[in-house]
Amino acid sequence: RVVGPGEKEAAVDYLLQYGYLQRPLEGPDNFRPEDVTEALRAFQEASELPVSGRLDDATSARMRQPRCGLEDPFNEKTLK
Amino acid sequence: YLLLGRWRKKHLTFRIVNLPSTLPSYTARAAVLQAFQYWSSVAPLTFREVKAGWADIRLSSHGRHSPHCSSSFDGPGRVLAHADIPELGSVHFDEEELWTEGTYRGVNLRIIAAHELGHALGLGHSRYTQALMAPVYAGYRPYFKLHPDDVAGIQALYGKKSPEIGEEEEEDTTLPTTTLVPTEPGPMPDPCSGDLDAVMLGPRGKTYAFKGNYVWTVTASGLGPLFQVSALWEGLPGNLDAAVYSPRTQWIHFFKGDKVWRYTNFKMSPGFPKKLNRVGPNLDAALYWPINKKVFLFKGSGYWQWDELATTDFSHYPKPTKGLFTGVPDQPSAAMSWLDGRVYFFKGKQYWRLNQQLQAEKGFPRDTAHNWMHCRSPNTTASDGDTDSSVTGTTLNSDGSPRDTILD
Repeated sequence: RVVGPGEKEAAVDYLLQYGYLQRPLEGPDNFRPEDVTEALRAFQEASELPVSGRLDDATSARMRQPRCGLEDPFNEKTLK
Repeated sequence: YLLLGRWRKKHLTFRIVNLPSTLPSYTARAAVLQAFQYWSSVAPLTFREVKAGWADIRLSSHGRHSPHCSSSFDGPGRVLAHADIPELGSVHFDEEELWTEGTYRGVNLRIIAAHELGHALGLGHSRYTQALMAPVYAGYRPYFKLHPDDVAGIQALYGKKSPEIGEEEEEDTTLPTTTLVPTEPGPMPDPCSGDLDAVMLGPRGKTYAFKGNYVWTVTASGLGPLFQVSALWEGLPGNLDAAVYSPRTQWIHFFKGDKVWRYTNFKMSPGFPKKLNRVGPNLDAALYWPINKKVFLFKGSGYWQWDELATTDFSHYPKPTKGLFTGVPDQPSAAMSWLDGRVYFFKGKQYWRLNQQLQAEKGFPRDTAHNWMHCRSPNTTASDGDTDSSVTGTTLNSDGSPRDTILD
């Protein structure tokens, strides 16, 4: 399934908001694809979803579920 | 589990500043009190409510933007609530959510409050998706309890709950308080077991069932969540003998041992509990009979008829129950007049229905669990409310104005 730019942007926002993706202090504003893939993998693993690193339907659906506003601790960088 | 911090004391104060408006205030309050008790039942924590001034933990509800909170909410769905880690103590609920209790609709306030209190006590999000501290709301669960990961997390911060709680910490005791008594709640009863301590058709036509330290509501569509009795009626013990609500006076009387408690809605009347002097202790059951507007108290094979608003001469009581209520068992567990105008008696796992002449109807006794508690068959788990049932929902009217005469 082709993921639209709006859906991808929303996913990145989600990963950023909940601590899976860290905006670098220096460098370009755009995230590298491998950073997004790594964040998606962490989110999928934490959500007990198949870990693919791709934005599939199950991952998108999970991101739309109601939740707590606090960040998640499931990113290795965050834990460090 | 992940630990984000901890309080340097175990006796904490809390203040309910405001709660979501989609729930009646007493329901929202009971949900929050129960949320505190999930944590205090497994860790040596106590929570004392203050009505004004500063508190360690402060609960409030706000919309998308609040002048008092830097984190905005996003309307219905998505983010439901947020909280600060120790020792900050803010817990905020999104005012625009459909907050509910006892139903699969909307978002359960009790479960979300317990989750956010977990943050306020120092827990981060759990990787167990079934844990309370999982980041995503897993939906309403009628028999909710903490996940072992939640328990392990809070005990890693504050230790295990021991029978006696130390007094080592200093507490600010200068503010007016309502004490949330830390108690051992005892085992949570199974409504499908069928046996009850007491039943009551309460205010606004709500049917309450009591067993052990817990109470739950019974409706045509299912059962409400189990609350500790003291979470709804502050100061009331569990393991009650009998309960009765009088639409005539709006009073609820609870009986246990040689004591009687009186409440109006959920507020205890001044001077109660009182000692039962004029009727026997350890009553079996009580009911209000709308035909003569009297309260009937049952013990063994006898009954007392009591007029709440007049001085009753009890010298001719107790009278034989069978002389007035034909075909009902001695030593009933519970009794009530119900929405359909019938009188019901409960004993063991069975119940009896009486007609207008107060005679037990043919075909009774029947199974309480099946017909009242929405259990599919005797001794099975409670359904979510789509079974057929004899329970219907209308509302009783009240009449008369209270004038205090006492039963002691």
